[in-house]
Amino acid sequence: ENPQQPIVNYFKNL
Amino acid sequence: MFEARLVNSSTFRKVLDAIKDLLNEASFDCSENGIQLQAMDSSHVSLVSLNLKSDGFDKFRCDRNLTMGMNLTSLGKVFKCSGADDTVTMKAQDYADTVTFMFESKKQDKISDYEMKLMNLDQEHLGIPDTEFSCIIKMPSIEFARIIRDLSQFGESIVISCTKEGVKFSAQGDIGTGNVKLAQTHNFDKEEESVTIDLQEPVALTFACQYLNSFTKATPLSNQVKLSMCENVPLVVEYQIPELGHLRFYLAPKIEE
Repeated sequence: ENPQQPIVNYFKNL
Repeated sequence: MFEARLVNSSTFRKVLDAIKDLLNEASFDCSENGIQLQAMDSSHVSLVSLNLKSDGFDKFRCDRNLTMGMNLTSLGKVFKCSGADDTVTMKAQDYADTVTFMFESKKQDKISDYEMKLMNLDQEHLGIPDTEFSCIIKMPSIEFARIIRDLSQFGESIVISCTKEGVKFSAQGDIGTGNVKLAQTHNFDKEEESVTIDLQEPVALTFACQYLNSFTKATPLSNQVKLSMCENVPLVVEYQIPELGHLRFYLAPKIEE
């Protein structure tokens, strides 16, 4: 199974 | 002073049921615009975003912006004490460390109140950019839940592929494969039963069943669910909460190695 990408990789931390 | 009154307390209870699998605790941000919540699940894989508009409440007052950190298990216990037809009023003083929930029965013959301790949560806020999605699928939320549940038996991931012909959900694993295809159907009499696809370009993305299944806990909130997809961008699974706002879940696609 491919690893699940963390959502923080896609959205900027404010 | 913060005060929000909702005639249908069951709506708030459904929101709680929809997010408690993913989140143990969360901050509810209250302002004159309403109540917002944004939180990642404990693995930081998915994001929950809730927006309840102030004008969707039967009474809403928020003199000063307020962030209320709550343990969602505790909040669930409070709402378990409410009746299905109860009205709920949430109240907190400025800078308070507790929030009060008052439940009133329809006939006004039973009133109960519960005070719950608030928590200081250090939560990250993520900026979600506006995205031009390749496809937006609207379909009955019950059908979506059913498909995810069925295909989860076959594998840990589901491929959602969308073309102008329709949308296909596929899973494969040790026991074999499963495919479910839905064609666009427009039912003008029963809008909630329609499957509609707004397609810019075909897209096929893979997502973890575990999270998709958690998202479908929001099914009782809305007849329809909206899936927005685009290459290399998190999937958005959106449930409109009638007259009150929306609950969105974001999940990054699995990347082929």
